Amino acid sequence: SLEARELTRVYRMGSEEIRAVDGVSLTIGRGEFVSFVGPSGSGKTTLVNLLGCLDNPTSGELHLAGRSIFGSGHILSEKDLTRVRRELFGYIFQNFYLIPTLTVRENVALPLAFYRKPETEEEVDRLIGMLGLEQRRNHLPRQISGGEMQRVAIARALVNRPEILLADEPTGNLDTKRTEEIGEVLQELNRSRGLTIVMVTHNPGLARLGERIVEMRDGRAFEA
Amino acid sequence: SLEARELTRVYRMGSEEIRAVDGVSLTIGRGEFVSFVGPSGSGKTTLVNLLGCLDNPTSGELHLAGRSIFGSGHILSEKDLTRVRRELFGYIFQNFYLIPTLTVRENVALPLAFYRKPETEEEVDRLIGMLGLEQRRNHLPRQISGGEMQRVAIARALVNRPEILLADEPTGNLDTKRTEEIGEVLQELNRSRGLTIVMVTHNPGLARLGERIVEMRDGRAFEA
Ligand SMILES: Nc1ncnc2c1ncn2[C@@H]1O[C@H](COP(=O)(O)OP(=O)(O)OP(=O)(O)O)[C@@H](O)[C@H]1O
Ligand SMILES: Nc1ncnc2c1ncn2[C@@H]1O[C@H](COP(=O)(O)OP(=O)(O)OP(=O)(O)O)[C@@H](O)[C@H]1O
Ligand SMILES: [Mg+2]
Ligand SMILES: [Mg+2]
Repeated sequence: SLEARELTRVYRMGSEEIRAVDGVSLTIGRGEFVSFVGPSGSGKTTLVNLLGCLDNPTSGELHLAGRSIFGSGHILSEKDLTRVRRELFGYIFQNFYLIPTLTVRENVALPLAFYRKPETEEEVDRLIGMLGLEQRRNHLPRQISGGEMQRVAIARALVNRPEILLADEPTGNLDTKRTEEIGEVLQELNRSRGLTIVMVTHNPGLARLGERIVEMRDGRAFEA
Repeated sequence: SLEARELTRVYRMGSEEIRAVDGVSLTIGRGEFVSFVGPSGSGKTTLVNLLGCLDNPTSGELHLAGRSIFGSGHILSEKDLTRVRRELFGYIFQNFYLIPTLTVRENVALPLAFYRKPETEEEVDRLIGMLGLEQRRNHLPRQISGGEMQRVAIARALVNRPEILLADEPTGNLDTKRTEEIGEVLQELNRSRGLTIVMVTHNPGLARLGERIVEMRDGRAFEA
């Protein structure tokens, strides 16, 4: 479903060259739950941003459901790339990027303004309830805790019932109990809805929820 | 050394009243290493901000080395409060608040511009080395990973060799190995230098490094 071939992302800073992602090839099948682990700075966020079509690789190819997204001489237009992102993906970023001027509920509902699948209106309140945000629905991001912000980001990523969830450290700010709950929610969505999950995590317990663990080290990926 | 009596912080939003910290009384002795744990939203960040003189309580008292900071009819001037913060405390915030236009090295060195103890210039490079940031010293915050940003925040908090370190979830974005290393660094500073450590963490292993664990629930604190 998601196929990367020799995906590479190089940052050039003056004379310095940083190979943040260094020739990564892997396939993530539809409905798989894959965990990415590895030391801080090993390239997990960079790789996940490439897989999620949020960043362009320096070289290499990305294919989505057989369609070429990057590479092989064929580049998707910005407009088509945007459509792919909205229709297929849900994102949980390592920095939550909540809109400071929108309430919790408005932040969760935001993706619906750009693209709405049928029957997703109820998802907003269902997810808010599931993630324990009921009492904070009208608060602004600066009026909630760090873990509450993280939960808003999780709800927002799921509101459009995406086919592929990209989750970059979704529980770093949460206590053990909530982390386990989030883990169960993700596992349930994977099993019952076939949600494809690409998750970066430093939490070994959470990583084991996936059926597959990919380890990153210095921009390279290794099947664990 | 740090004494709180009935410390309370209430947020009022329209008709709603949120008792984020609800009558907390505790004493943290000089050189103690205390871990605060508890569910997301239980008031840990709010309490730690009060203890670190970053926020004013709605009611209750705070005494620092016998000196009254808040409460008992005696309020410190903004100027004196600022001096207390700079001379006594190092802060690691849950959101790192790095200055986007300053490099890693400049961010770490920033507290020295406001207040400098003798012989702290070498601390900048020593901490950068200790936290594995050597290769990123000239990068801007947007050019480093999430865990690297967290490490910059840790280095910056320690650069002025503070007497009291307030650390709000200092390792949420770090892998297990780095988390253990940070834990050892903190333990070492506590033992060899008598650094008083007030740490919020969701990581049970890290919490146990402290000699005391305080649990928070709905704004109240309980000795574990
Ligand atoms: N400015 C504010 N206005 C209203 N409510 C607030 C404000 N800031 C925090 N709160 C609420 O106060 C409570 C305590 O927040 P706090 O940030 O101290 O929690 P926490 O224990 O640090 O949580 P986490 O583990 O998620 O970081 C939360 O329920 C939060 O929604
Ligand atoms: N814009 C940039 N310019 C230069 N180097 C960058 C840039 N963004 C990231 N890097 C570097 O690329 C490497 C990989 O970064 P990435 O954010 O993917 O790591 P990560 O595995 O997600 O780390 P963490 O676990 O700390 O979040 C890091 O060493 C980082 O410093
Ligand atoms: Mg990252
Ligand atoms: Mg907090």
